[in-house]
Amino acid sequence: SLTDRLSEAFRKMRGQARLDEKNIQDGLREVRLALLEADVNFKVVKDFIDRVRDKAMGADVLKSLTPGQQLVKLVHDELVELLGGEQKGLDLRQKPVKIMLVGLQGSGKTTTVAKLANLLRSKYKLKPYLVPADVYRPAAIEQLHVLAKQLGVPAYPSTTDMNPADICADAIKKAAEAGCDAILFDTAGRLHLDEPLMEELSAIKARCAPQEILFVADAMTGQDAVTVAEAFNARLDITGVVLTKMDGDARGGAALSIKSVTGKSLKFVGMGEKLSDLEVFHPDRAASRILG
Amino acid sequence: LFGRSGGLDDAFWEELEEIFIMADMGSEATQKLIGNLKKRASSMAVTEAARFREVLSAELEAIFPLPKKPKVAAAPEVVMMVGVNGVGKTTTIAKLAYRARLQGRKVLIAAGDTFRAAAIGQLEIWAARVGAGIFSKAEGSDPAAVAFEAVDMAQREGFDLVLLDTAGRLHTQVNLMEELRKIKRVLEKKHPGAPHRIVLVIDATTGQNALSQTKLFHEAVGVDEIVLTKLDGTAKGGVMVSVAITHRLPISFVGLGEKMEDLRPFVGEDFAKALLG
Ligand SMILES: Nc1nc2c(ncn2[C@@H]2O[C@H](COP(=O)(O)OP(=O)(O)OP(=O)(O)O)[C@@H](O)[C@H]2O)c(=O)[nH]1
Ligand SMILES: Nc1nc2c(ncn2[C@@H]2O[C@H](COP(=O)(O)OP(=O)(O)OP(=O)(O)O)[C@@H](O)[C@H]2O)c(=O)[nH]1
Ligand SMILES: [Mg+2]
Ligand SMILES: [Mg+2]
Repeated sequence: SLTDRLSEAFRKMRGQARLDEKNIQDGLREVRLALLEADVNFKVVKDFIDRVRDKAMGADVLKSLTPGQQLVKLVHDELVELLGGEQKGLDLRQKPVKIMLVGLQGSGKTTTVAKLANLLRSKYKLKPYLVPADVYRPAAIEQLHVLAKQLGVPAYPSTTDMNPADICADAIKKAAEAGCDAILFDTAGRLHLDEPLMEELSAIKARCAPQEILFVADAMTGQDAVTVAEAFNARLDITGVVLTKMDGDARGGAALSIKSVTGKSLKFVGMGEKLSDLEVFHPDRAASRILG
Repeated sequence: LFGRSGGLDDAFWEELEEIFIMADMGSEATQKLIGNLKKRASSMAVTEAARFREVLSAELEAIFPLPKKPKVAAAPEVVMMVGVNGVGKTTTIAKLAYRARLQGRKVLIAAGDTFRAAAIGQLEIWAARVGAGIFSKAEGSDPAAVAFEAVDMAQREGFDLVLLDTAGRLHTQVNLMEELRKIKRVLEKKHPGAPHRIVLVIDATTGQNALSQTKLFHEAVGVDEIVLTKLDGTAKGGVMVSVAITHRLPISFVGLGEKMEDLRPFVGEDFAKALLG
């Protein structure tokens, strides 16, 4: 673990009772390696290390901790602050609540839509309506219809010859007729490089005015998390992030990368394939996991 | 990278290190590769940055082994696709089926994901599009039974190739890795030599976790080759250098999009070119 590695690094400088320029330098090298190993973006790591160095240089020494422990605590606290900041939940003030999910192919959007519907119903007593707006992937509409059936909630009867923006706009009417007050839009996975498909997302946003646009990212995403998140955020002004597949052993450094570059709240974490496997994002847990 | 002094100076190696790390190579593999590249550059007598790509191509060629053609004593050849959730296993089966169809082979797709919503429906659509047969059982069936019965059908009806889909699973899910072992055992019993190829599908956007995925899938069932998907995005897949150094597993194909034609044989030189941007 990072604590062990730092203890080892600091042990080599016996008798040093406090953090100073020299031992901070060596300690920060270990922290940098740990963060890169955890998939935090190279440039985000650079900025983070600079911040920590400034704080470490100015830090008062805590008599109860070794320099290694103190540096870990400093790094951990700084990570928690960056990852959490002001924790925002979902904006449920206006009814109907409209939530749009976007992201790269295979990141877990369709599954997360169903998980969110489950959460909105059980925790907030809302009546969810699911909208399959992926007309490209074979059986994508069927996939969401099956999940809707499992949940016992209504879904829009999309077909592959429809236009996604039309589906979403019409779904708002159908949801109202069904007496639903929460509408969840599942969009097709796409590359941030695909101009027509990114434009499609803008069109859906323009026609449906969702209060929440959640960027769904795979916890195992590497350095590219920054480029992708930046592109989706620039196009759509996302309102939050869901990190999926956190039930594996990915360190999840993408969380810090995405938060740093977009400034948007990490709201939820996918912890499995079941519809109940959705948790609120915890900055302290994410920080410990990133540090390893 | 090739802009400034033009020589392989400290600034060059520093910039290369940053490029490699940002390509997901990881710090350890980057250090190792840079060490190798320095030696190779000198043995190839390359001193200008303009010729550096040749050095990198040569080094990657040495690092990435070539895929082996499996010995198939009796038809059908059986290929089993494995990998974590959402990486592109099902879509890659469609691409491999399409490729085999172009070669005139009779292809049977086996819908071995009996768990995820509409997994079977997804493959049924693909099978029709590429002109492959499809074998499936009811959702919730034992995937080992799907594997067994698909091979049985293939033997009886003269299929050349069986492409077996499996449900996505995290490498850390012990019971699901055991399920993969069971499917493999059932295939071996049913058709000696099967599965002739176990293909691990890895998403190019994956960071260092690809190492853990490869390690655990390889330990569980033995991986013969890797397909690297979604290289049409901005991710470079640099972690595969680390995977190759550690496991010596070949990358057979790369996925370059969502259509059936979007599969290309892996070429080290193209990978090197894309790495250097
Ligand atoms: N273990 C685990 N698997 C997940 C999680 N979220 C989604 N999955 C799985 O990831 C795979 C992809 O999920 P989908 O919901 O189809 O992903 P998607 O983003 O809609 O995919 P596209 O529509 O093709 O872009 C499926 O096998 C899901 O069951 C999670 O939190 N943990
Ligand atoms: N851009 C791009 N998308 C791809 C590629 N390969 C697959 N995809 C997309 O990735 C998403 C997931 O693909 P699937 O084939 O369903 O992945 P899977 O591994 O079978 O997923 P599970 O069965 O849920 O684990 C789909 O939207 C595919 O179209 C590729 O090479 N490039
Ligand atoms: Mg989907
Ligand atoms: Mg699949």
